[in-house]
Amino acid sequence: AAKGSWCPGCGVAALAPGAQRDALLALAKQSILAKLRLPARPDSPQPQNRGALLTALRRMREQRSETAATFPGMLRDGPVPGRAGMELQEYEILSFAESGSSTPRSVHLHFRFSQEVIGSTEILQATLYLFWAAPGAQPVTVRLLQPHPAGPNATVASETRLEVQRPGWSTLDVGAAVRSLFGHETPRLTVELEVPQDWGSPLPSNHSDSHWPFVVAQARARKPHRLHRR
Amino acid sequence: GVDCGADSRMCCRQEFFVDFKEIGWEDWIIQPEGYHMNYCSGLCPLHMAGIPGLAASFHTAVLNRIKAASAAAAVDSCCVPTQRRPLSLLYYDRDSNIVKTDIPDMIVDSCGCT
Repeated sequence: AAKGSWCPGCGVAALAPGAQRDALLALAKQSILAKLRLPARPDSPQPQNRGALLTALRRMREQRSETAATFPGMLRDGPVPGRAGMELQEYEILSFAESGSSTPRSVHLHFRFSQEVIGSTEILQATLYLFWAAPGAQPVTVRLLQPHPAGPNATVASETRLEVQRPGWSTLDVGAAVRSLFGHETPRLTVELEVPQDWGSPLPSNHSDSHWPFVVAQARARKPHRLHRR
Repeated sequence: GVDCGADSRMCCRQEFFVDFKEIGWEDWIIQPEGYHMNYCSGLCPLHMAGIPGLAASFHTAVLNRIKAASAAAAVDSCCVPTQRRPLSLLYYDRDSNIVKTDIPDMIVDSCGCT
């Protein structure tokens, strides 16, 4: 509304400039949180080491271009038009490993996912990234563990023997395992790495290493269920 | 579309930038630094209805004459966004994962009258 007059649409008196700015800032916060399906802004996030974050974002971009080349139309830059022009929001989620119990030759890695995203999206693809500084000739065993519904133990959902030919990154498709987290109250993917005798530790020496393991998941908002009245 | 000036009365795009640091969100939103929450405001008298939806042509001129002639009996149209684009965000979720997403139709690029 022009200054000192009424809004022709809603009849509300024009706000004083300060009050108008506060109202718009409140609207911006509400709008962004609603679109991100967040009940409130996340509290005190633990920033990841910058080197690890940049390495992972670079890998994310490479995976995105590989996916686009392999499955044209599967991922697009920007929202995907859904039915009747409704745009389906896409997410790329980057989860860094939290190290769990370990022995000299094996380690448990935990990758957490937020309920908001897992619960409201369909996982299109998820890839585990592992870095090997000095691989040996024998394969590494990677087990994906499922929490046991009845107790604290975990069952092996899948086991893969990974051939590592040379130092560097290797990847493993964990899409099915991440999809299976749907419905869990605290969605968490657990991976067990077991390396042969003559290898070094399965993990970099410290958490801030830029070669820290991570999972990249690509997800798309679920289509809302539409009820058709007959 | 028209960007609003200091004394714009007609339908225009009002720029409004939300600085995430100003609202204390810079710790969980990694990029960008703020959000252009532009909005549309201003009057849409009858002779502006449909602009810029219609090409500036003879038909537009005739249509405007008809609308102006019947202005007494008609109501104004609305000033709404005519072009929008996504807001790309990189942020920490509550598990300190990094999430990248494009929220559709969040940034108004231009406004017009319905």
